Amino acid sequence: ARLLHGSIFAKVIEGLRELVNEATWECSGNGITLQAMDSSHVALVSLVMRSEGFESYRCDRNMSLGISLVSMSKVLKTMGKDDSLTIRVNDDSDSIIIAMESQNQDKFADYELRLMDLDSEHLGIPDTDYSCAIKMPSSEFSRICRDMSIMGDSVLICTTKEGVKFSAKGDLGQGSIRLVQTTNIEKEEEAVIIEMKEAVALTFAVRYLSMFCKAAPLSPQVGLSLSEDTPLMCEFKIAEMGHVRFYLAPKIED
Amino acid sequence: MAQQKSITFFFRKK
Repeated sequence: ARLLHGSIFAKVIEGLRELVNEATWECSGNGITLQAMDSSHVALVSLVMRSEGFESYRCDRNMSLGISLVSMSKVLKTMGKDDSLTIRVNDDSDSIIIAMESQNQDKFADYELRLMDLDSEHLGIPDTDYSCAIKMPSSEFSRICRDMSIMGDSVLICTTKEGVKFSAKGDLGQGSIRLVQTTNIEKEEEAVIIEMKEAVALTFAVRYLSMFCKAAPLSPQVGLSLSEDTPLMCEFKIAEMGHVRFYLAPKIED
Repeated sequence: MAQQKSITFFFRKK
């Protein structure tokens, strides 16, 4: 799998590695997918990178590759900003080859990372017709998570026709941030768009939402989909090639 | 107090 802009792949890894330290990559002719839960089984990430999004891609037989995302992140940090990246696994090999090339082809770096034998548990994510779909700038969402974490461990997300409200309370007191829907969309990247069938009010652990925000550099906009008593879906699109979707189980009154 | 649910509570195992 070759990417002209290797930095896209580095951003994907940076976006996942805090939530899941290691994961099994499923490779097929259609591309690369990954599904993994965090160690507490509260959140789940689902990654799709379609073959046509790569400069070149070939996969002769389906493979499951157990990879340490922490190690891969270290290797990818050695990559130059404009380097291209090729990822390769040879038949019957127990390692993955990560090759980087500088833009003017005067530097070539090769790394081999040992593959891991991982016990991965696969979940079926049901198709959900969410009550609310919010789009907002990724940077805004990151900031809201950071700001809400000052006040408490949990954030309550409430949507109405007018907008979306994030609130948190704790020992210090309480705080809230309300975003109203953008009425005059000039720049789509900066817009807040709320599609609502039903109002929702759901509580989530801010710590996980903040971890999802590590994937924010992938896309200028984030999508949040919500339904009562259903995990939140937080989506970052990966250019033309796919997406990273994070799911977070809500906190529910017993 | 709201209790944190597990993701496996919502998504079935394959």
